[in-house]
Amino acid sequence: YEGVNTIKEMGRSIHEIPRQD
Amino acid sequence: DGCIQFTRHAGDVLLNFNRLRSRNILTDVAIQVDGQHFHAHKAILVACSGFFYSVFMDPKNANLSAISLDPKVDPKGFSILLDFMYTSCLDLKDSLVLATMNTAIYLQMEHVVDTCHRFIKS
Repeated sequence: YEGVNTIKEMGRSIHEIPRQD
Repeated sequence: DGCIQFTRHAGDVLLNFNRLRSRNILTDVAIQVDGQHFHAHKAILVACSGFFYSVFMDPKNANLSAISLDPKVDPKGFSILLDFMYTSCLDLKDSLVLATMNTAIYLQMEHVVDTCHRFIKS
């Protein structure tokens, strides 16, 4: 995705599965 | 046109897979190594190891849910490589680097073998 219009988002991308419920 | 690239995505996905492994959620294979048992996800094993790729790509092994490795495989070396598959971190202690390298040879993880070899030479 190294296209000319690539904006880099440094933050978390998805939910985090907890170590236990 | 363009896209927003989430630079952390690959790491976030792998961390979630490791959380699933530690909670034994959606794990679909048990690996037995010299008496020790490890639960894992076939997809991760196949993605990381040429050996597991050849095992699970074989149609007759499609429903395999348990596999025993050759007794010569060191369980500590296997454990280090399984953690590497799920974290991208290769734990290298002097006392275990040879066992780790030999296990990586068995699992057909050439890049890890090369790295272990360079570490031993250094």
